[in-house]
Amino acid sequence: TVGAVAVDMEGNVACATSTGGMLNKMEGRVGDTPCIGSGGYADNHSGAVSTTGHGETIMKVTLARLVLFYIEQGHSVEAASDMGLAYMKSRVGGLGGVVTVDPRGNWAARFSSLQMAWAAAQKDTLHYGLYVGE
Amino acid sequence: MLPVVVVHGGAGHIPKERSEKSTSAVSSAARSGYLVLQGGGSSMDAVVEAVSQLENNPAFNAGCGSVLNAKGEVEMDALVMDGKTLGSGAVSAVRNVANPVELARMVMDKTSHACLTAEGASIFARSMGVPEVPHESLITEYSRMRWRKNLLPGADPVECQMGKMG
Repeated sequence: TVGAVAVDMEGNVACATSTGGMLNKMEGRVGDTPCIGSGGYADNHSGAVSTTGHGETIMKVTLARLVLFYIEQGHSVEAASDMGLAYMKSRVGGLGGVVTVDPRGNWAARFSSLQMAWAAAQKDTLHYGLYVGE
Repeated sequence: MLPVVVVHGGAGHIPKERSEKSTSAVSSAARSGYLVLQGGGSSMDAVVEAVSQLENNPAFNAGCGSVLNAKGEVEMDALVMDGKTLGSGAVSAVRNVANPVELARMVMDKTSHACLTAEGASIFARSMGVPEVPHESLITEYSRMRWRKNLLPGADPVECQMGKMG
């Protein structure tokens, strides 16, 4: 799965997610990616999220919308992302990752899996990582 | 408020030999998306640009390089969402399209629907003049090798764990 979130000069947010699905999946299986609130969500009031990970569990907790609910409650993008992933892990045993922005340009790339390749470009600075803590 | 683009190339286990490729590809995609913003493009333009670039990179499980289903075929899903209007578009189980994310954007821009699936998505793609690409062009040696390995009884548990990450 690949995905992106962005905030433009006018403060509008957007998300996009794309996937080939799950290795050796059943023909016709559809995971979280094309489902609003699961594979991604974007709302100028709270932010935008693109998700990756175990699709069936992402769908059960509507992970993208869940992260934005936490932002609406006043949590930072980083804390909201971690809380969404932690809920998914504890409630349904799912692992995954998210990239998140809020309309002010705060951003996070967080994951509960072993690794997630991510990168962020802001103010002519490029940030990137692969392992937890990078 | 600072414009920003953040991208991911998927969660899971990334084999050592592919980690450098993955990191440089997500960095390049984030840079490309950011260039779109710097040029006055919208956040939607930026995310579609970044994701299209990743779909075209065989190092990732989307577009070219997608994992294969049980029959050894490619079925892809994609979604876009615009935070200004809450407009969204998606496609699922789509085949023979190089960039499902661009097709998802067309669903948002050109139809009143939220998601088109399988053959319906293909018919829509044809009606929009989206070029059909050969199925084989989306399949890499790596994805075929993983598919074969995972068919074997007692397949590597690390490989199976990877496969659970969509």
